[in-house]
Amino acid sequence: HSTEQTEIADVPACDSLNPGTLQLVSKLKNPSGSCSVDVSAMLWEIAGFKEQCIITACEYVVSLWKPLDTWQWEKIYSWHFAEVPVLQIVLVPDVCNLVCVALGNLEIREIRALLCSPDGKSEKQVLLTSGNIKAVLGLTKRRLVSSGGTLCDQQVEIMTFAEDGGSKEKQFLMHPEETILTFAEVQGMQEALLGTTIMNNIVIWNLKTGQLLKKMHIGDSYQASVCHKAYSEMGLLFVVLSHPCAKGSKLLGSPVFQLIVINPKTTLSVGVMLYCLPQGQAGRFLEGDVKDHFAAAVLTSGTIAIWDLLLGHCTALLPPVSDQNWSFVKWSGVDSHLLAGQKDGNIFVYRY
Amino acid sequence: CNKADLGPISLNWFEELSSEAPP
Repeated sequence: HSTEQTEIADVPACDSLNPGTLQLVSKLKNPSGSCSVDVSAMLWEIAGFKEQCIITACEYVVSLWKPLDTWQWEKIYSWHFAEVPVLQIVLVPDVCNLVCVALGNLEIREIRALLCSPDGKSEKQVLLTSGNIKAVLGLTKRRLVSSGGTLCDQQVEIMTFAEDGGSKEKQFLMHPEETILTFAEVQGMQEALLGTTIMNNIVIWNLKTGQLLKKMHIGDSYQASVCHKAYSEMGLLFVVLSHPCAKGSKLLGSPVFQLIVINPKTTLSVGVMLYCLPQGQAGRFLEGDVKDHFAAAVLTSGTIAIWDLLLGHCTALLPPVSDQNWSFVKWSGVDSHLLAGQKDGNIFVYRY
Repeated sequence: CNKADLGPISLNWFEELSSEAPP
């Protein structure tokens, strides 16, 4: 009975930390004690109802938590991994009752689909792809893109799931012949896909035909940029990048995110906005998430910072809680909720 | 930023690049 108790999350006290516009509404405790690596929120159908659930990933176990009343959560499924640890959760939009995970040590070695038996009584996992995988992203229309292989034999593969998460089709995209670091969909353009590469290029594909449309150099000022969001407006491509390697300057502070605009026809680009830390705050981008016009980042200082991309400035700071640095942050799919995680497995849910 | 720095802009860039790129 005591085990069940530890798997139901606490509701925090009212006097919890409330910095800026962030309000703590819920906390999930990790009873396993192993190192926590990622969190995400997704719809899962339970007893005929689609519920907004939370997925937590520790090194060797991924768990699904369903909402109870009054911001409490109950763990209902857990998938266990014996040999290779979990690196990240990969959500596949438009697929219900299926989540993917990337497993590996420093680099991704496997991507697995996690699902349940048709009666909902037992967990299942299916190996989707394995090898030397560099980047992976779930796409709209039940698709998953991954890039991998050796230097001479790299592949960009699209997998399409059936509605029930079952049988799948495979298709290949033309490879840009340089290592792909991250993928990003172009909002509102379901057949366009972007990638950032190790050579500071942004590449763009046509997902329908598999064509590589353009390779666009964005300059050498920021290495290893991660693309978080892209949208097309008035014939131009707007891209939100984060800069793990950016150095701060006295004038501008430390740029954590940047908005650039690219003309895909000419491949010319210019910077539109730098999203810097407020004065007096130190740290570089460690990891983060962008949803709509809000960007959240965990900094090397252990603090989480939030920017309103339209206003152009940092709107909230969340310092470490209980002497524990933050290690990852995700926006939840509903409302403006922020899921903030610590290495020891505690997940805090904030209303923004 | 100045739009002129980006060269001629096309609203149908995706279709145009798709017709120009190798299959």
